[in-house]
Amino acid sequence: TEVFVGHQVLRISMANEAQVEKMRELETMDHLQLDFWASPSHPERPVDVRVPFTSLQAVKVFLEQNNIQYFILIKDLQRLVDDEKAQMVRQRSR
Amino acid sequence: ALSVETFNYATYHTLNEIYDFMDLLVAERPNLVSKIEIGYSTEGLPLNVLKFSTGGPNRPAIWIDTGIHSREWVTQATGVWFAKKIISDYGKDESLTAILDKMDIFLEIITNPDGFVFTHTQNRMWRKTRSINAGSSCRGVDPNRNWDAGFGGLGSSRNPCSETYHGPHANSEPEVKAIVDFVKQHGNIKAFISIHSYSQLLLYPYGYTKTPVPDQKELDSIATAAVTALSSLYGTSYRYGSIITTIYQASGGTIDWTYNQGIKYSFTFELRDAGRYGFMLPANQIIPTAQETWKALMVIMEHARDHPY
Repeated sequence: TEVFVGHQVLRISMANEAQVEKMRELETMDHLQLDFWASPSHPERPVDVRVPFTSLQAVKVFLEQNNIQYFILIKDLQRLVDDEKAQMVRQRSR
Repeated sequence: ALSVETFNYATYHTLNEIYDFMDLLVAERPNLVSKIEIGYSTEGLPLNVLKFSTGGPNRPAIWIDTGIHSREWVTQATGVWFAKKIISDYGKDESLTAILDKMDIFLEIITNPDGFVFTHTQNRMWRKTRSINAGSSCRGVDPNRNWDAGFGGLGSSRNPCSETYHGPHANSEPEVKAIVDFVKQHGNIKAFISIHSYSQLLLYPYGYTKTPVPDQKELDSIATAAVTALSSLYGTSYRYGSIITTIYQASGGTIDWTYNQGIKYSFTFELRDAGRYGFMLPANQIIPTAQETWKALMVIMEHARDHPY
């Protein structure tokens, strides 16, 4: 079973088309193993990206260097997955 | 669950639980609901569709599918709630009764069963199908890029490791091909609604080209009314418009193909986003999401009923 310990989901807001282009560039960086939950399209539409723990630093540096704003939507994805699973088990036993 | 009444609609369920629920529904309301198997997934799971019908051969029909992207769990959960809502409201709600007295409704709750099982057992983040890609260690095709409408164009990927991989050819995925065959064979589907989550959008064709559809004005006015109805319940705000102008270019998408087949009322939803969880929407959001979406669905279904073509 795939685990997501330390993975974060970042919500990234782009201010202009140039930043959208930067995000598209980030999307092509396969080595970072990013999972775009919502892909870059327009400046007014934020992008959500699941970032594995090992890529967190690189991604945050990339965003900060390009003055692209972000916040952490999900701090530890595995915790959310575990909570969801536990809730399903609880409901089933009820 | 012992009955559709005791089934818990406020939690997420496995594939088997949902398939059992479908059987319960058919057993309890055999005069209104039947189950059709339209094909099999890559891994051999049945592709089950619920048919809500009050009789009559080959009536005009409305198609609704939920969960073609397996990880968007609130979508399949919403589909389950819709099924219950249809049987509860028939004979009580005047408008839905009038729809079903004139048209059939087809509902495919688990459109990508292999992917759905995989999200429950191996990888909660899985979105695609589970087909094997020759020459690649990466599996799966994005079933919303696999339709024969601008197939392989911009807004889809040729890389099998990408989440938007379009597949080796249009309809390569049995989950897609089954719907294509069903729609063609039926020949009288008048509205096609494909439901995804998340990002709160109601979209109409096209996604693969900037050329507006000939029915853009009418589709836009339906979308306006649908979104107004949806927002009236909990104030959830939706954006709407054509796929390419509202989000981005996406080739090989479901409703572009259905529209090109002559199904004028082709729409796709992106359901609720609580703003904190993405598609990991907490289960306590299932029922409100389904309730508000139902309001928009009713607007589209009523329009299809009242504007035959």
